[in-house]
This record gives sequence, C-alpha cells and structure tokens, in this order.
Amino acid sequence: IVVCENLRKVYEQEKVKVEALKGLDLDVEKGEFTAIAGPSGSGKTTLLNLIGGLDAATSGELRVDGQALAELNQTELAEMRLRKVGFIFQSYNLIPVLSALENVEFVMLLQGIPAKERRERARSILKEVGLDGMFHRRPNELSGGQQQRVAVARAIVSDPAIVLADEPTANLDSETGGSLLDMMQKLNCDKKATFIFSTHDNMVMEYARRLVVIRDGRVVEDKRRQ
Amino acid sequence: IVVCENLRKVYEQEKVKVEALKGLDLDVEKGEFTAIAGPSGSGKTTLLNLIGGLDAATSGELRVDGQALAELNQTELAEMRLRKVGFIFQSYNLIPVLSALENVEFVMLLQGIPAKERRERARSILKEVGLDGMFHRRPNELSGGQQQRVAVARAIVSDPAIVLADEPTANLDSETGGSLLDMMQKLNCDKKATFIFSTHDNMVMEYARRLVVIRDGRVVEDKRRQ
Ligand SMILES: Nc1ncnc2c1ncn2[C@@H]1O[C@H](COP(=O)(O)OP(=O)(O)OP(=O)(O)O)[C@@H](O)[C@H]1O
Ligand SMILES: Nc1ncnc2c1ncn2[C@@H]1O[C@H](COP(=O)(O)OP(=O)(O)OP(=O)(O)O)[C@@H](O)[C@H]1O
Ligand SMILES: [Mg+2]
Ligand SMILES: [Mg+2]
Repeated sequence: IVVCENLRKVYEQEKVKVEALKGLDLDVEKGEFTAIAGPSGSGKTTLLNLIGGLDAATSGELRVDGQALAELNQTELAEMRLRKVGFIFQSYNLIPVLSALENVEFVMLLQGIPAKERRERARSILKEVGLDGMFHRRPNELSGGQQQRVAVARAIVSDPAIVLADEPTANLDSETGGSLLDMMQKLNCDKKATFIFSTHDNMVMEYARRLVVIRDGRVVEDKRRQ
Repeated sequence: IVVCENLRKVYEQEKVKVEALKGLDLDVEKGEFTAIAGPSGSGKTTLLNLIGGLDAATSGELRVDGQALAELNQTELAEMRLRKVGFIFQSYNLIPVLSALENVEFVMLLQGIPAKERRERARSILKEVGLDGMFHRRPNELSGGQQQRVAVARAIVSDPAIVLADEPTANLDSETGGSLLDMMQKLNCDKKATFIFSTHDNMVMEYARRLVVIRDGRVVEDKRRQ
C-alpha cells in the first residue's frame, strides 16, 4: 500500500543542507503492522511525514495506495489524508482550544459524519483509551500521556486505511501502552488497517510483525516474523 | 533538600475538581538520584511542578533547601528557580524563536554570566549531548529527540543544585538515552546535584539509586538500593 523508492529529503537552511533521507527504499503491504526503529535524528518522523503527504520528498518515488503523491496538488493531498490516513504526531498536535472530545470529533466533522454519530464514536474511543470522564478537558488540562491518548483516539476513530504513528507510546507507562497496542492490533486484524509506527519502545517492536531499522536516512535492517 | 508533607493539589474546573495529589509525603536528600515512576495521570508532572515552584500546592508542606515555598512571593520563587533548579519539561518548552544555542544560553543570560563564557559553556554542553553542528537550528528544525536533548542541555548547563527531569528520555533511543544518563550521573557524583526524574523508562529506573512509585496522587513504594 506504500511504495518508497530511492526517497530523498533535504531540508534547506540558510547555511547548510540537511539530508534527512538518503535514498530510502521501503514497501509496506496492506494490513502490515510495521515498526520503524532507529536512533534519534535517523529520519523516522521525516519518513512518516512524507508518506502522510504532510511534506514533499526532494526526489524519489512515493506511492500510497497506488497513487504517486508527487502528482497530487495540495487539495488532493489533504483529501487523501482526510479519507485514508490517521496520523499520531510525535508532539500530538492537538488543537488547544478544543476539548478532548472535540479534538477527536474534528476529523469526522471534516468527513461530513453527522453530529450524533460523531459524538458517540468520539466518546466510545476515548473510553477505550482510558479517558472516560475527561471528555471536556482541554489539552492543557491533561497529563502528557493523556494528551498522547487523545492523539491516538483522534487518529483511529474513523477507521483509516493507514495509520502513521510517530512514537505513540513514548509518554505512557507499560500497562497503558500495552492496552493501546492491543487496541491497535485489533483494528489491524479486524479492519486490515495498515499500521506504520516509528518507535524506540521495545514493546511496540515486540507487537510488530515487521521491524525496519533506519539509520542516517536509509533502511539498514528489515525483518518480518511469522 | 526537598521535603513534602501531606501535599495536596486540586485542579479546579468549571464542573469538577481534579485531585492530582492526595496527601503525598516524600523526602529527597541532597545528592540523591531518584526516579519517580507511576501510571499516566498519577501525578508525576504535578509533583515536579510544585517542587520547582512553577505551581502552588493546594495544601500541605513543601520545603526546598530549607525554605517553605508557600512563604515565597512570585519574584522570590523565580529567583529560586533561576539560582537552584534546572527543569527538563515533559514538552521541552523550548523558545521557538531562539536557536538551540540561544535556548541553552538563555538561563545563563538571566544569571548575569558574561557573553563569552555563556557561549562557550552552551557550545560545550550541546556537543556533550550529541548536538554538535546544530547550534543554529531552531526547535522546529530539529527532530523530537534532538529537541529533548536541547532541553536537557539547558537544564544542566549552569550546574543547578536540583535538577527536575520530567521524562527526559521519552523520545530517545537507548543509546542516546544512556549517554544522557551517564552525563547526568556524572554531574550527580561530581557536583552532588540532586536529581529527581519522572519516568516510565526502565533504563532510568536502573540508573536511579532510589525508586519512588506514585499512584493516584500518593507514594505507594519507596526503595533505595545500596
Ligand atoms: N491543568 C490541569 N487541569 C486539570 N487537571 C489536570 C491539570 N494538569 C493535570 N491534571 C490532571 O491531574 C492528574 C495528574 O496529572 P499529571 O500531569 O501530574 O500526571 P502524570 O503522572 O505526569 O502523567 P503522564 O505520565 O501522563 O505525564 C491527571 O489526572 C491530569 O488529568
Ligand atoms: N525542519 C527541519 N529543518 C532542518 N532539519 C530538519 C528538520 N526536520 C528534521 N531535520 C533533521 O533531519 C534529520 C531527521 O529528522 P527526523 O525528525 O526525521 O528524525 P527522527 O528519526 O524522527 O528523530 P527522533 O527519534 O529524535 O524523533 C535530523 O537530523 C533532523 O535534525
Ligand atoms: Mg521523530
Ligand atoms: Mg507527566
């Protein structure tokens, strides 16, 4: 469902260029549950941002669900994200003026889902991630790990075909993280959603059926297990 | 150096009150290297914020270096923080318009340290945390883990008496996290700086000589090792 060929990303600054991805090749099949590990600064967030159409590659091929992203304009990219991709950002990117419930509802609002259904689904998923009773809290009235879970809820509430999760358990204790991973695995099994995680967490790596290691902008290991 | 007695913190909202700390007792001695673990939402950040004078307790006693924080006004609290406490925030709280170097220099600027010395110390500590060559980057031009390390560098560059570190390795791979912990341990041994970490990371817990577990706003375990 995701094909990357010789993908390069160069960030250009006033005085230097930073080559975050240096000819990365990666194919992810529909329904895979893949962890991408690598040292800090190795290119994980950059890769997820490119796959999610949030940024453009400098060069190389990137196709998502058969569609070359370079051929899409901004409106089409935004439509693809809205319809197909759930994103859990490393810094959560919750909307500060919206409550937990409204943050989770927001994507469904843009998708045109009716208010009553939106609200029910948002409540349900927030309960599943252990945030019952916190629906009306704003992000700055939640702990770090609670915010993280709102971000997870928002990303998966509309059953996207692809979930890009950038370190979704970083601020969670093992038990809470394990509950989340169980929930995501269920979504993967039941709905065949493709999951691509960036992670440093050994537990996430254990759940994943495929581990890709990137270092310095390239894939250096790629193991599937049976 | 930190004495908490029956510490309570209640966040008041429009409709509910959230009791984050429910009569917490904790004494931390000078030079201790203490990890505070606990589930998401258990009160770790709240506790660190109170100790650092960034927020006020609802009730209870809190003394830092012999001084009851409730007796200090805002100016005195700010002065205490500037002179005694280094803080690594869970969300880093870097200043977006300042470069990595300027973020690290900022505290020393407020302390009145001369420009040349400020700059040298900031460069040195950024190299130590593995960010050589990134001095002029702004936070939004750094990866998550790189930002985290700028936050660590800023907190320890002026050799504070107390370092409060809220999940300082959450976005770091094991190797990078281990390097940071080695550096902090050295500061602890050489300068007798007191470290109090909030963490979910087993590695941090292994480095710590004392592990305090809090759950639902109270200390439930407290183990020192020899
Ligand atoms: N500003 C606030 N307003 C209301 N409630 C708050 C506020 N800040 C924290 N809380 C609540 O207080 C409790 C403790 O929060 P705290 O941030 O201390 O937890 P934590 O242990 O740091 O969690 P995490 O591991 O997720 O970071 C949580 O239930 C949280 O929702
Ligand atoms: N906006 C930017 N401008 C310049 N350089 C950038 C920018 N974003 C990222 N970089 C650099 O590109 C490289 C890859 O960054 P990326 O955020 O993808 O790493 P990462 O693997 O997600 O790291 P972490 O584990 O710390 O989150 C890093 O060296 C980083 O400093
Ligand atoms: Mg990242
Ligand atoms: Mg916290």
